[in-house]
Amino acid sequence: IVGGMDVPERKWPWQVSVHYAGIHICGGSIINEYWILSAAHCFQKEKSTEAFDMYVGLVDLNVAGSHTQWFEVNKVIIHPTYELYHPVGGDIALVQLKSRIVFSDSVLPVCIAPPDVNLQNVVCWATGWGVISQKGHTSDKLQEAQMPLISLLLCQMLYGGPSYIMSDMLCAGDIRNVKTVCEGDSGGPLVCEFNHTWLQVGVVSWGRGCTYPMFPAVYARVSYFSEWIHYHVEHTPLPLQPLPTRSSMLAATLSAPVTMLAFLLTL
Amino acid sequence: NAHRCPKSEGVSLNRDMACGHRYIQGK
Repeated sequence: IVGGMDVPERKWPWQVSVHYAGIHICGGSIINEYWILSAAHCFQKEKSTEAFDMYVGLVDLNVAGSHTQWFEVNKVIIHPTYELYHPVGGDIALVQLKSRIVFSDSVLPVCIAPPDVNLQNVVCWATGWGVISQKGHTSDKLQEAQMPLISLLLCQMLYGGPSYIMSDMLCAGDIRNVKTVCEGDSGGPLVCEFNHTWLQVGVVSWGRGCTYPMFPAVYARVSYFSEWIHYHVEHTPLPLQPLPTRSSMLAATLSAPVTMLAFLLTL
Repeated sequence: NAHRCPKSEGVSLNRDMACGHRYIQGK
């Protein structure tokens, strides 16, 4: 986030850090105890599902707090129109975790904007661990910034025509104060408050640079995809949980004293 | 799934947990 501020703990409890091979590459949001919403381009075909990790309950990328949880990925579902009608169109992905998220004050789901959401006069915020300056500096602390929504028509004019900004996209950014999302924020949420409830209206997707105010950031429009999201969350079977076997139970009974011994040896 | 939020306020994808509420309020 360029022009943002450090976030206090528990302020955005749905924020996810998507790691690939141990490095933060994208954001995401918790929508369900088994599901994360993110951007399709964070999960390019050449990337291996096994190398992804999802972190929730995190504010500082370098410090796992008492509320931090870590998850492996069971399945990634990319929207079927991704890259079909536009180089970054349909930029939305659903990530199913191998095990369930335990909710707490610091880890909670966000609501999905319905297809008929009215985005007039709402206050919206973007969050992420992406680039924070023109020089490409990053911050380990989660950043936030209030992002005014920009009408589709104005955004199309700024970018040079309707073929650049399609109906599955949404533009937002503080042009006057140069606040916007940047590299590394992709997949993260744009959320707005409606009657004390936070709805996710956008997924950070793309833009022409981060510091050219005339080119606001472009998000995947969540309301356009909400039925697809609901369909897959409701119809995709949960991951198979490994059943305890006689040998693994034996291993568990053995591993506890061994762990304890290792702990005592380190004292 | 139970949709615990009214449609106009967004949709919860959780059976037992209302979505979009946090325990602290921003400024």
